[in-house]
Amino acid sequence: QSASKTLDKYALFVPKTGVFPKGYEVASLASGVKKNNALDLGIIRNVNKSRKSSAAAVFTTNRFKAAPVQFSRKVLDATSGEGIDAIVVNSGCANAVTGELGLQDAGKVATQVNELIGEKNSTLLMSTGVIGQRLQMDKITGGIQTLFGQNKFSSDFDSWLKLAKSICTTDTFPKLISAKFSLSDGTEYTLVGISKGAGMICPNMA
Amino acid sequence: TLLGFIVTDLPIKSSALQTMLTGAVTRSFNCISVDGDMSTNDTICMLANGAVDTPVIDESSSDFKKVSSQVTEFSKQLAQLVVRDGEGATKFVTVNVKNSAEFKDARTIAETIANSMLVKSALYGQDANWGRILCAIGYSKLGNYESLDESKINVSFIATDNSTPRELKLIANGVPQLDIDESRASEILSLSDLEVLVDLGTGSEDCQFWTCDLSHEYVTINGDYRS
Repeated sequence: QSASKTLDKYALFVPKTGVFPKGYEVASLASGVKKNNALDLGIIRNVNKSRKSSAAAVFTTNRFKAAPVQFSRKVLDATSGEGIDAIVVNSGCANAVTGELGLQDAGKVATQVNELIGEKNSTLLMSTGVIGQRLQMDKITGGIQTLFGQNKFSSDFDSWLKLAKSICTTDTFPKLISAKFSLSDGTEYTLVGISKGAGMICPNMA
Repeated sequence: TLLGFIVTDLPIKSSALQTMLTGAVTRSFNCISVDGDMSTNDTICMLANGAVDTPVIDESSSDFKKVSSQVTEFSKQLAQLVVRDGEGATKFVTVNVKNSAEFKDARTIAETIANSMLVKSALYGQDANWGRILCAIGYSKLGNYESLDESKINVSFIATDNSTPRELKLIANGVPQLDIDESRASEILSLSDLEVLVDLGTGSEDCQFWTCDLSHEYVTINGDYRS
C-alpha cells in the first residue's frame, strides 16, 4: 500500500506559466476521435517569414513503421529539412499497421494543411493511440478545417498547454517545458518542448 | 508511444539541427524505458524558424556546442517527464552506469536493468532484492566483456533525499555485501525517486538511463487498452 502512495504529478510537473519562441502559433481541439470529448488534434505552425525554417527528426527503428512516420520521413528527405512550417499531431488513433490506405490518409491530412498554409511539402505528422485502426478522416479533416476556418491559433500559455494535452493518450499529465537561453553574444532565444508517453516506451530512434 | 517536439526561434542550418537533435536524443529519449516495448510511431522532431535576428548557426559556429548541450538537457527533462508518468508508475528510477570501457556497453547494461520485470517488481514492492540487478547485468547482451569485469564491479543504492549514508553498497569490487543494513535499504527504497549506481571500473564512459517500477496498475491499464 505504501508503495502505491499517489503523487500529485499534475501539481508537481505541469507548469502554470511559460515562455514561448517567436513566430509560432498553436491550436488544438476535440475532433471526436477520443471519447469523452477530450482534446485529440493539435497543430503547431511557424508564422515567421524572415527566413526559411529548419526541421530535423528522429523516428522509431521498429520495422513496422506507422504511416505518419513513413510520411514525415519522406517529407524531410524531399525538403532536406527546409521550409517545414507545420506539425499536425493526433491522438486516439496511431494510423499504424494500416498499410497503403493509412499512408493515403496521412497524405490527405498533410495536403489539407499544406493548402491551408499556402505551402508545399511543409507539414509533418505525428499520431498515437490504438494500432490497427484507420484514421477517422471526417473528424480529422473537419477538425483541421475548424482550426483554420475559425482561426483558433494563438501563442499564449493556455494554447500551448492545450496542445500538450491534445497528444496525450494514457498520460496522466501534459508534458510541457519552456525556457529562455542566451548565445555567447547575449542574444536571447527560447526553447519549448512537448512530449507524451506513458506506455509502449522503450525508444531507440534514429 | 513516445512523441515529442522541441521548437526554437533560433536560425539553425537544417543539417546542424539534425546533428544537434540526434546527439540530444542519444542521451535522453533513447535512454528511457517504461515497459521495454518500442512503438511503431515513436517520433521526436525539432523546428527552428529563425525568428531571432542573429546569424544562422551551423556546426562550425562557436555557439553550436553550447546550444547543443542546452537542447540535450532540455530533452532529458522532457524524456524524464515521460518516465515519471509511466503507466502505473510509483517510482522514478535513475540507473547510473559509469566508468565503462564503452558507452554502448554502459547503455546496454543500463537498459537491461531498466527492462528487467523482476528488478521493476522488486522496486515497486520496495524489496532490496539487489541480486536481480546483478542478474540483469549478467545477461546483458554485450558484444564482449571488455566493459564488464566481475572483479571490478560495484553496485549501490543511492539515497535521493540527501539523507546519509547516501550510498548503500550492495557489491564492492565484485564481492557481494551479504550483511547489508536492511532497514537503511528500506528507507532508501521507500522514496519515490530511486537511483541504482553501477560502477564498472573498466573505463570512463557513462550512461544515465531512466525507468519506473512495474505495478499492478500497469497490467490493469494494458489489459483492456482498446476499450
